[in-house]
Amino acid sequence: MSKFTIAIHGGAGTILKSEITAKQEADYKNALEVALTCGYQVLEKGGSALDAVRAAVVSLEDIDLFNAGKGSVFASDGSQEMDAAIMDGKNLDAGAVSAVKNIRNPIELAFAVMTLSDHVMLNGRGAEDFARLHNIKSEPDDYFFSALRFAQLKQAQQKGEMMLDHRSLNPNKKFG
Amino acid sequence: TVGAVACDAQGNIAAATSTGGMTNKKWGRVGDSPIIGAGTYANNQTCAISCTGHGEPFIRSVTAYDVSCLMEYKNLSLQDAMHIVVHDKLLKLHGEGGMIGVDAKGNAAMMFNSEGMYRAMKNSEDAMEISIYK
Repeated sequence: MSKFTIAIHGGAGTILKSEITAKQEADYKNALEVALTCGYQVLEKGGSALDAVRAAVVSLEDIDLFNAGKGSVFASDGSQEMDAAIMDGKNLDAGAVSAVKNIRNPIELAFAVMTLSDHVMLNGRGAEDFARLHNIKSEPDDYFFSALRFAQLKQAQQKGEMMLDHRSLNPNKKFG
Repeated sequence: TVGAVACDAQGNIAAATSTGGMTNKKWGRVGDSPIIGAGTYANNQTCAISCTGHGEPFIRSVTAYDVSCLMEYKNLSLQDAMHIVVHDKLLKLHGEGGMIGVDAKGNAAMMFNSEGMYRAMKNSEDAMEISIYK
């Protein structure tokens, strides 16, 4: 048995070091530790790397702190359009989805594309139809709503910009 | 954007990435996260990679696969290959962000060229790290 390892990342949605509170920092570190543990426990029990990354990402998607799943940011039309991909290094199998709405865990849909279809990547409404066919869990719009994300959308719309996970809007950009 | 990479006790590796994209995005914009080779890649012979950041430069430089190619063709370590891609190639395209990676020996690396990148790793030799900022 060789060394086993897991690493995770999470984009928090534009909270800079100068702006974060001690409580927020603790919340984010706790969420990272929970997700890390979810994945690590799979490996510790002899599970596969593929199942470990699924477990960790599902954990990150299920909390509203990170920009994925429940915490996804708003697109310009006020919806959440989510993307996900998964790849197995053992056989180069891969699955991906893009621009899907109301899917609780897009990574599980990507896994379903990899394991249950002849394709690598499905998009939009077709991917959502595929999710329904295979009983991938969906959630209503309310599940994905957060006041912070909505405020970020309004701020971005006022500036006429798109906003990355890790960078604030350009404070110097002017209009007119 | 969130993601995970792992190496199991059998030496198999995998990568997964998931995102809500960019706030206020339009026109059905898709970033690198769902694009195999750009934001996500895994190959037992080289590495498993999950990326986060400004998607367009990651797509243009096929970032995750590029790390794998540097390991395969130039025999670089995971750490060295990721360093070239994140701190040299991506920066030339003004690409902000970074990536996490593992190889089939269980070595891990987490490399970013911007400030707020929330990340964590743990292995069976009791190494553990949870970090937010550079």
